[in-house]
Amino acid sequence: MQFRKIRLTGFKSFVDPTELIIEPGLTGIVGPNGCGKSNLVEAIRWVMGETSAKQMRGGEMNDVIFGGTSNKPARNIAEVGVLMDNSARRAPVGFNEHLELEITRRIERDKGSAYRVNGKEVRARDVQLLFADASTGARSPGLVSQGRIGSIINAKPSDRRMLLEEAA
Amino acid sequence: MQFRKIRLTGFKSFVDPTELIIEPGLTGIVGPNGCGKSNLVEAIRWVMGETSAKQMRGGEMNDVIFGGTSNKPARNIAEVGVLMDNSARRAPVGFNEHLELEITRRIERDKGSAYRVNGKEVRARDVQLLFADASTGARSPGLVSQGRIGSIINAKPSDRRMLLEEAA
Amino acid sequence: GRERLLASFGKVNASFEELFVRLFGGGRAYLELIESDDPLEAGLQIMASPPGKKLQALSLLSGGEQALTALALIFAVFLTNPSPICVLDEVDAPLDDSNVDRFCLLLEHIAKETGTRFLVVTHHRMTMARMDRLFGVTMAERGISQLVSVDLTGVERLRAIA
Amino acid sequence: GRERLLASFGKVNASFEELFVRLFGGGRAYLELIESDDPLEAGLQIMASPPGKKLQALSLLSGGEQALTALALIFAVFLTNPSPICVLDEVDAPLDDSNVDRFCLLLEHIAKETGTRFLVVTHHRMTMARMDRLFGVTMAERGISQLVSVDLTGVERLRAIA
Ligand SMILES: Nc1ncnc2c1ncn2[C@@H]1O[C@H](COP(=O)(O)OP(=O)(O)OP(=O)(O)O)[C@@H](O)[C@H]1O
Ligand SMILES: Nc1ncnc2c1ncn2[C@@H]1O[C@H](COP(=O)(O)OP(=O)(O)OP(=O)(O)O)[C@@H](O)[C@H]1O
Ligand SMILES: [Mg+2]
Ligand SMILES: [Mg+2]
Repeated sequence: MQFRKIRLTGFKSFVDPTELIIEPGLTGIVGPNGCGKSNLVEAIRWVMGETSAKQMRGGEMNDVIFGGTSNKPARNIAEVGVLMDNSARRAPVGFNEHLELEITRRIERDKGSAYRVNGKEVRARDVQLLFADASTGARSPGLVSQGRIGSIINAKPSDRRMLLEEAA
Repeated sequence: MQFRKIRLTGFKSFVDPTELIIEPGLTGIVGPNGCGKSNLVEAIRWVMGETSAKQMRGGEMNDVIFGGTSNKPARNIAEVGVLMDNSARRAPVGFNEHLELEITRRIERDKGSAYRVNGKEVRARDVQLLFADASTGARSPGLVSQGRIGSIINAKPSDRRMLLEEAA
Repeated sequence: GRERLLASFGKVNASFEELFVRLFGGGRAYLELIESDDPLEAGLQIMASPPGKKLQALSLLSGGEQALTALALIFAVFLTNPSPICVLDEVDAPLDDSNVDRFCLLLEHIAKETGTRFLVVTHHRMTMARMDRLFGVTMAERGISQLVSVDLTGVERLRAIA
Repeated sequence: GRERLLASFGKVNASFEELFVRLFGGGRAYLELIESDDPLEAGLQIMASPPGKKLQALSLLSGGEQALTALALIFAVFLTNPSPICVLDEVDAPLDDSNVDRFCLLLEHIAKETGTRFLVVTHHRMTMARMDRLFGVTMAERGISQLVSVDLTGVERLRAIA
């Protein structure tokens, strides 16, 4: 399975529908401090089933919904979708009949998250297993957040060992 | 009192005698990773009487002495000197007769540090008080080490309050 | 004990509010003592809203916004008792160019107001361009550092050493 | 449990030793389990010697050397089970130009070997110059992010947005 594109609406500072195409090789993301680059990174983690609001720099999961500005009111719904290419037909059973897989996660304020794969409602667990099967996921070693390098450097040796446990 | 220059010999990666002139305004220090910039910063902290080896990224104070390379043997002595201008005659009693003050700290492997002011041997405490009187010193808020910003951001609120206590 | 801490808090907070606006070119921020009525037991919370954004706790700001806010706090404490020397080791690492510009303006301002001499360790080309002079640290011989004077007009040559 | 961790340790360590040399252009490093004979209780210690320098624990290296070593560890774990996507948020912040160059070479190498697609958030001009394409994130309207395509030849214009 391979990533094709990410779509965000109402997710943190990305209030309007936004689409990021994921092409082969190296794609750079640039911009001034506070413009939303890490928010974009968090959207990818979130749609893959991240359950800890703390990992998203929030106190609760509602915090990922666009909170409003002085000119625009807050929203009540946030949605992130990821389009996967499944032409190699390696997706888990139950999801493997399609050439493309669209996984979406939608949160409604105070009502929690709902997940869909190609429009069909599934549980968070199904999405987490789907991505784990594709060697990725919210806790993948390949998702390196902005504070991660610092916390590896400053970690106690016993905490660092847990890095290995995730690889085992 | 104002800083004029810093001299280092045998201090960490600065094995040969090195002199840094401290002029008015803004002086930039540049160079590749690992070339010795933070070592220079630590030398300034050290000569002002820093007592914690941990603050110098070491296990013990001997670690500030040049440890040798594949081509050069380790040294047994490290010395840092700072030349202060005292033309405003504001230095503490006992040090105020001179227009210039040279404070040096010298460490001999396994024999600890010796401090001198204009050649006369003094205690570490005298040097710490001298710099405190000049509104500076090893724990001055004006010495911002490489990890400091990160630790302020990640600090627990009670630890951050201690910042204020140092200012009080 | 308690009065001194509260007086110091008031002084640092006033300075912090002003420095934040200088560094961000707007917005507002303030400090608050939380978790206890006793200031000697309380925690120091930082609330900040960069220009045009909602007021939030420090932890919800972006990486660069957090660093710039922490710098405002460091300088606020510094200015309650300015030192003749101020040494900054790579504090500008997470900042973009416009924030670095305001950061350098603040250093120039403090240098002029208090006579403080600054040593600024940096990898940022824009910071280098704003210095009065540059010293390069090199390791021509492995493991051995040497200090060299760097020509300010030769900033492009710095690509090789920084 | 124990065998799996030891097998994983062996695999990650081998990969780590090789990646360290690629990122530093030399030197050597290795991982070791310390503080306990039981691997499930042990700590993970990192020993490293950048080219020409003594072998030391991670804590004694410079800021940039520590970051580059941590990157070697992250990629060593990554390569035991390569993911189709790898997202790196400002991991190059403390690196100088020559280390950034080797870092980008490694990303190109991994992309070619495993088909992994990389998203690299960066403020570093040299990293931007090595990307296959660039997207800019802007906040033209305060507090609201928009994604724009950035022309690779327009890197100088990036001064305004990064
Ligand atoms: N729920 C939300 N609604 C609206 N805005 C939000 C929300 N959550 C966070 N933000 C805003 O998003 C901004 C943070 O963006 P982000 O962390 O992505 O910046 P960045 O581009 O990574 O910057 P840096 O280069 O400093 O790391 C903050 O200004 C914050 O106010
Ligand atoms: N006692 C010592 N003797 C010899 N070399 C030492 C000693 N202590 C530290 N070093 C060396 O000094 C180097 C660290 O230098 P320093 O931390 O000043 O780098 P830096 O220029 O600040 O780099 P960065 O830009 O990555 O922060 C390390 O390579 C370390 O091996
Ligand atoms: Mg960020
Ligand atoms: Mg350093």
